Amino acid sequence: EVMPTLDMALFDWTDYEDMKPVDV
Amino acid sequence: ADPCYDDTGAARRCIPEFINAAFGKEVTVSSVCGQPPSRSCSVVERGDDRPSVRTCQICDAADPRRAHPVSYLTDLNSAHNLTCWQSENLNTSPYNVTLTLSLGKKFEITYVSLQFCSPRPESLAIYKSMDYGKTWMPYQFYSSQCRRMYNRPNKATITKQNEQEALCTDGHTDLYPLSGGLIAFSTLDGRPSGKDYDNSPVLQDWVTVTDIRVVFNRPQPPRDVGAGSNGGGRDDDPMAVPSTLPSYFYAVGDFQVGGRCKCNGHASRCLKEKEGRLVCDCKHNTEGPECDRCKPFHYDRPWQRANAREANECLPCNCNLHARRCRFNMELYKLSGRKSGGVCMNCRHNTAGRHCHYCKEGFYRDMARPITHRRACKACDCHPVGAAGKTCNQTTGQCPCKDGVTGITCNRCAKGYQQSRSPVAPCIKIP
Repeated sequence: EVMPTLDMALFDWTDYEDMKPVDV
Repeated sequence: ADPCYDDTGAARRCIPEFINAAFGKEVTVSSVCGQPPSRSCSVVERGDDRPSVRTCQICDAADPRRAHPVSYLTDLNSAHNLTCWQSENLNTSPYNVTLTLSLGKKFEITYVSLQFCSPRPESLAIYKSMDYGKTWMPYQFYSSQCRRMYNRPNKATITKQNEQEALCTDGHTDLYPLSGGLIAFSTLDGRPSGKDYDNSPVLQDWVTVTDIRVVFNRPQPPRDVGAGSNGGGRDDDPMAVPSTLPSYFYAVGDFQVGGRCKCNGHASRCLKEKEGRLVCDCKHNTEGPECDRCKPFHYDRPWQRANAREANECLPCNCNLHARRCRFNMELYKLSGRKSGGVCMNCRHNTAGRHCHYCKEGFYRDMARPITHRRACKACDCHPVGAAGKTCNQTTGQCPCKDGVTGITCNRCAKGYQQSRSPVAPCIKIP
């Protein structure tokens, strides 16, 4: 079973702005 | 065929041909007759038990038939047309006259010879320079009075301890022959390591010269030479020089320096550069006027002179086509059993290591390509959220994944996990 790739749009970046990739 | 390589292309020792390095070269002299015209007299042997005769000649630098210029020292030496350089008359002491020959390049010489048109000097010194005339060192002395003239013993013994010492000998200082006498200095003759020259850096240094200087210190003293300079014989023009006074001068017909252009076994010839300087035509990945260093990027082992057994060519560093520069490291060379000491510098194409033989941090090896390929190292491409770092396994490319994350780049949740909203723990266990 192949799992889907991580969807960057689903993450909540509120407390992790410094981790957020520029293209998200 | 290139003498520096054998039929299979393997390097082998090569040396330039043996030549008279003085031939055609300009010699600087401290004295030349004929400016203004002068008259000199000498005693000539006639052979067949006939008495010697005194003959006199005019030397006139302006008249080619009566000139004895310095160029005659190193021109073609023909027995049929012997041309002689001649000094001015030396009527009072000191009687020093100097000849200086610049070879313009390092040569390894085996002899220096002078063929005289006058009687040979009673005392003569030969000096050499290895630095284009900046410094000079004694090479050989000839005198019937070695101790008095040069403060050296006559015919000292040469041992392995003093092979680089100039000797003095009373040989070649006889008055006779009055003309045509030879002084020949063999640089290796009698020196113990001469038979093992390849392995004797001392003698290799001893025969290396850039310039040769010959100093005539004293002519033959007046002696009874039949109808010699004391008068009594024929004198072409007794009005010019009183026949009771000796007129000293030196005259040389041929000045030779036999040897080879020094290339340390890495060139078979020397060529003239654009500026006219003589340089070795270096092979075996060497360069320099005497092929005395390795070419850039050929530093895998230290430079060495070639010998009969080994060409000792300079070897290129092994950088797998990822670097253009390298340096030599003696420690690594010794550790490798004296096989390889090259260290690549500025590895490109994301490679690293002494030979640019592995991938630098953040890249992993693409095993489908050889290490020499410019894309042999691929970026790890670790997922910015799923991976715990940016550095992957350099062989497999596997990034370090956070808990519950899987995949080479850590871009998926593992089985039994699902994506969360937290970038810190992107995958959580399914309840």
